Amino acid sequence: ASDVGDVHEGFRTLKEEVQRETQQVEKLSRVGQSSLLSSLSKLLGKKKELQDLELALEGALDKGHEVTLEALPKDVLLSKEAVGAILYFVGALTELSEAQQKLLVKSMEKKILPVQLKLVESTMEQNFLLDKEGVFPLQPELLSSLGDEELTLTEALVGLSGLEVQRSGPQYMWDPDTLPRLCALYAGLSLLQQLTKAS
Amino acid sequence: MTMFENVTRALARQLNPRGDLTPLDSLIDFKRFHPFCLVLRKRKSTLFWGARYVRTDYTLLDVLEPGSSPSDPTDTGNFGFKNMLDTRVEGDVDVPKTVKVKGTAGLSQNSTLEVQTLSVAPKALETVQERKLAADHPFLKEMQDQGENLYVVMEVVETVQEVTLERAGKAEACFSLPFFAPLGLQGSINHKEAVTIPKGCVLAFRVRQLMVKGKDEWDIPHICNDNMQTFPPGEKSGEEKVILIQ
Repeated sequence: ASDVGDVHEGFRTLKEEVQRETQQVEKLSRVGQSSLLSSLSKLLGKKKELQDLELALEGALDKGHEVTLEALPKDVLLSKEAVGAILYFVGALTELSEAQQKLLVKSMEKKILPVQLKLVESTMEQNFLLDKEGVFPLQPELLSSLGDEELTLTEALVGLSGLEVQRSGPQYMWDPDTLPRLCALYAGLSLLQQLTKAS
Repeated sequence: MTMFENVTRALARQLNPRGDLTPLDSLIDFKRFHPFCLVLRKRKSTLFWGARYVRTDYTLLDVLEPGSSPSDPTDTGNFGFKNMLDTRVEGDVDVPKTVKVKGTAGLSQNSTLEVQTLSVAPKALETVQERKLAADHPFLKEMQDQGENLYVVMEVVETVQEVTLERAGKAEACFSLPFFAPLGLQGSINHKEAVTIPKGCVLAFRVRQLMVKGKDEWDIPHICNDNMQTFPPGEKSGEEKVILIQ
């Protein structure tokens, strides 16, 4: 029981951290969130440009400069807290490979982010502090809504973070070395899911 | 994720699970992460995927007034490898200075990664601290103007021998599907990779923040937090805007 408690405690900390930052993004107007989604979508898959954005935002935050989001009908001036939250998520997205970033864009188009988020969340909830590799059964309903192509896309997205999902079974292979990459994927999925929901 | 990143991350996790040992991202930068090198930290800190450190072209010794340099700036310390490594480790675990790691992600069956730690010796730091900061050094001025924080590499894990890493197999089977061709993914992951890591290559490192006090006094405190600034607060440069362009 104690082990289970620890696992939940570890993941809960991440979840709360991500929720805190997501709440700052939620405070943006609908137009602001839509504009942010549009900006990020164009940068995903271009790691260098995403890193440049990260540096620019960080510099602006450090020096107290204004950050404006270009939007119609009117540009949106971002609060310091909103810039901090965006910086947090851009940091997570730059942790992902370019291939994963492109898969995220594709997943947005296919509207399967909620399923992917649930898959990553569920896996981490169960294994967050587990130090050993192992194969674990996957709740069949987690993937049941996905078609073949969407399933392949999802397998590739989480697989590139080191979470190997096999349809037969279904089951997944847990490797504790992959935890930081999965945490970054979880944060990235959480942001994009919020932004697509708001848009 | 490159093979090099895979290996350094796995190694950092083995040696220091959930600790402050930062894996190096890029093989090409390893010479800029030796002890005493100055680096910049990017990214809002989080426990979960760590900070990103960016190289600079300077070491702490470069930005100090001339003076005595420690003859041997580093020592290997007595690092408790044995308790920190899991069953995948074999070899000289009883020798505190070096350790061999087999079977880590990215290593082929026959590869062995032999690493050692180097850390700035307390006495070496004391010697260096007798020297004042070269307050007019252009690099320091630039960093101060930019409001950057500087960090000093204090400990590294480096390779003892050259090693070649190979990766093949799983990634090819999973992701070389025609479906991904339009995304340009096939080329990036559908091939075997091999990379040779030279002897003395830094794989992971620990930093401490450099704190400048007054004009030319400095310190490297043991504890730092996100609110600490390397340079004392001064006047901000002119107004600038960052615009997220669609």
